Amino acid sequence: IISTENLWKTYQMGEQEVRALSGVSFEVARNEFVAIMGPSGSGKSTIMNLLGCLDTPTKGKYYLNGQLVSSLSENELAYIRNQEIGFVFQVFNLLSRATAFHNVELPLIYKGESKKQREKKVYRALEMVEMLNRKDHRPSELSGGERQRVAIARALANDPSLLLADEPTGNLDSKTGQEILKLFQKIHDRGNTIMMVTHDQNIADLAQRIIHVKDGKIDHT
Amino acid sequence: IISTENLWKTYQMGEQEVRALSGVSFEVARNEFVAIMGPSGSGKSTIMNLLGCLDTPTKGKYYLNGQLVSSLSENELAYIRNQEIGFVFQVFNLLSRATAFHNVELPLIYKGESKKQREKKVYRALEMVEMLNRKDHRPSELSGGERQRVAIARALANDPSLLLADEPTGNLDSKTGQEILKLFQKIHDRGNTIMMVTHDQNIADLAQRIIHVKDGKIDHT
Ligand SMILES: Nc1ncnc2c1ncn2[C@@H]1O[C@H](COP(=O)(O)OP(=O)(O)OP(=O)(O)O)[C@@H](O)[C@H]1O
Ligand SMILES: Nc1ncnc2c1ncn2[C@@H]1O[C@H](COP(=O)(O)OP(=O)(O)OP(=O)(O)O)[C@@H](O)[C@H]1O
Ligand SMILES: [Mg+2]
Ligand SMILES: [Mg+2]
Repeated sequence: IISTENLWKTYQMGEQEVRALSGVSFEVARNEFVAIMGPSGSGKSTIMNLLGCLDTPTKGKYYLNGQLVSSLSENELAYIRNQEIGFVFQVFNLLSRATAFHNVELPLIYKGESKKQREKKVYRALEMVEMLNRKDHRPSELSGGERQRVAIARALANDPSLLLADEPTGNLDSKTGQEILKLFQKIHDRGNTIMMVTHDQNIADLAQRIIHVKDGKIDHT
Repeated sequence: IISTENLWKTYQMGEQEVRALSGVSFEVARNEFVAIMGPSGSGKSTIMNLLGCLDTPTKGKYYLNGQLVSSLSENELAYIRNQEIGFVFQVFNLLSRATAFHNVELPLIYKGESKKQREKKVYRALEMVEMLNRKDHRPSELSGGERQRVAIARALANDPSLLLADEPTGNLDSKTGQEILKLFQKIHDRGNTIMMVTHDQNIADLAQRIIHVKDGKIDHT
């Protein structure tokens, strides 16, 4: 489902060139559960943003479902992002003026679902992350871990075939974190593909494979 | 140095009253290293915001250095916050338009320090968290863990006598997280007081005492 060839991502900061990724290649088969680990600043989120079609590589190729992503139009990319990919950001990225309910509902509105259908899915997603009793709170009226769980509900509401989760349990206590992982395993058992960045070895051990990233490269040691 | 009596924090959401804290009392002696643990949404950040004089309780008393904080003027509170307290927020709270260097420098500018003195302290603080090579990056040009380290440098630059850290390692890999903890231990060894919220039992074990919070109350079980 995913194949990357020699991905590079560089930023020009004045005179200096910052190399976030320098030649990353890997493949992920359908229905795999892969963890990505590595030190702070090593390029994990950069990889996730490229996989989620939220950013474009400076160099290199990325094939999603056999299609070369760089050759897709903006509309085609938006369609894939909305229909097939669920994204849990490291910084949550919730709309500050919308309630938890509305934040989870938004991707379903873009998909053109009926109000009745949307409400059912939003309720179910908020219930899965135990956030139903805070559905009318806006992000500023929630704790850090509660915001993270709303972001997870938003990514799951659409029942995505590819779930990209960037450190989904960083702000959660271990019990809540374990519950979220059980949720991910259920999604995986339904035949979906999961890629998850984590700093927690206990969580990484639940994946089938770990990709280690260091200084913008895959670490094969 | 810290004494709280029967602290309450409630929010009125329409018809519903949300009780973030319902009667929290505890004391912290000078030069203690205390960890605060508890489930997501249990009230830990609310306690930290009250201790850091960033929020006021709905009910109850808070004494800092023997002074009743609710009786202090806004100027006196701002003075204490700037001179004595270093705060690492759960959501970093960096200025998005300022570089890492300038974010760390800001509290020192408020303190009225000379440019030369400030630069020395900013360099030293960024070096302590290994972020000197990213000093000219703005927050959007940094990874999640790098932003967290800049926020830690900002809290430490002023050599605070009371360090309040709300989940300071949530976005860091375990090696970087351990290095930050060693830094905290050095600050503690110098006679300072540290209160740290964490979800990580390994990190909590480095503290001298753990306060457990559950549903807005201290859990004495
Ligand atoms: N402005 C607000 N309005 C309404 N409820 C709020 C507000 N701020 C916080 N809350 C609620 O108060 C409770 C405690 O929040 P707090 O941020 O202290 O939790 P926490 O223990 O820090 O959790 P986490 O580990 O997830 O960061 C939460 O259930 C939250 O929904
Ligand atoms: N817009 C940008 N401009 C310049 N440098 C950037 C930019 N975005 C990221 N970087 C740099 O690229 C590197 C990789 O960033 P990335 O966010 O992928 O790291 P990460 O592995 O996710 O780290 P963390 O675990 O801390 O979240 C970092 O060193 C960062 O400073
Ligand atoms: Mg990251
Ligand atoms: Mg919190």
